[in-house]
Amino acid sequence: TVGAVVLDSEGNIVAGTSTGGMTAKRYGRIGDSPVIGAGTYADNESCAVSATGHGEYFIRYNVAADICARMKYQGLSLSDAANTVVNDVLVKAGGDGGVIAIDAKGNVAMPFNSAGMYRASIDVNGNVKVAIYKD
Amino acid sequence: QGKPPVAIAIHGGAGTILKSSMTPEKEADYKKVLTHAVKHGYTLLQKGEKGEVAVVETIKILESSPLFNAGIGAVYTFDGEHELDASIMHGGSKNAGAVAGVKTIRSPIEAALMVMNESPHVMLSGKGAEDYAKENGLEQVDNSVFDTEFRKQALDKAKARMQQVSNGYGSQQGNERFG
Repeated sequence: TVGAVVLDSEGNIVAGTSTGGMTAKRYGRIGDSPVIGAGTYADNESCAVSATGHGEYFIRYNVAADICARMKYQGLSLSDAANTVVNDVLVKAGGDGGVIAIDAKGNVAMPFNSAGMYRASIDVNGNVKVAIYKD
Repeated sequence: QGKPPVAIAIHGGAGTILKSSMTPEKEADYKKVLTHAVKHGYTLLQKGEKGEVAVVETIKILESSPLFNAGIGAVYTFDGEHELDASIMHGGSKNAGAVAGVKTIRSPIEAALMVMNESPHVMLSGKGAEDYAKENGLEQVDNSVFDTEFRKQALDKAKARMQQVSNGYGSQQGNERFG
């Protein structure tokens, strides 16, 4: 699965996700990637999220929208909201994976609870990060 | 007055990415594509392109790379094909578009954008989504365009494991459970 989240010059945030799904899937199985709220979500009042991982869990726990809702209604920071959902809610449920998320100020969070996540970002100051593993 | 702030983050999937099975060359290949994609998206944003354009053009780079599970390089279904999904959402308008289970659309994220911008719907699936994309001029390809040898080997391994343990998804405990 691949994805991107951005803050554009008009102050809008946008999220997108694209995937080949799960190896050996059958019966028209669909994961979280095309499900708005599960694998992809964006709201200028909170954040934009693209997810990757074990899709069935991301659908059941409404992961992308849950991160945005925690920011919007609980006043959590982007980092706290994304970390809570990925490293607490999902971990307790047994769901592996991660998300990339951005808020309207350009803050970026990229938490994951698996061994690695291919990821990269460029923040509002132009700082580039490219990483695969936790370290 | 300075330029308005722009920023971008991308991912290429998560899962059991073992350091032991990652050669320095392979790691460099991944980082090269990730760097190219994120810088391309950032440049578009700096030029004032809309966020949805930056998202789609960035993801198209990742869909075109055989390294990632999307577009070329997508994993195989049980039947040896590729079924692709994509979605996009705009945080200002709350508009969203998605396609699911498509086999012949060259860039699923382009199709998702088209559903968001050009249709009254949010999600189109399967043959209907393919027909819609075709009628609206999106590039169509044979499903084999998405083939890669290492994904075929992953399918063979997964099927062998599934056959050993039991039938059904209950036996999908390997890395293939990741999207």
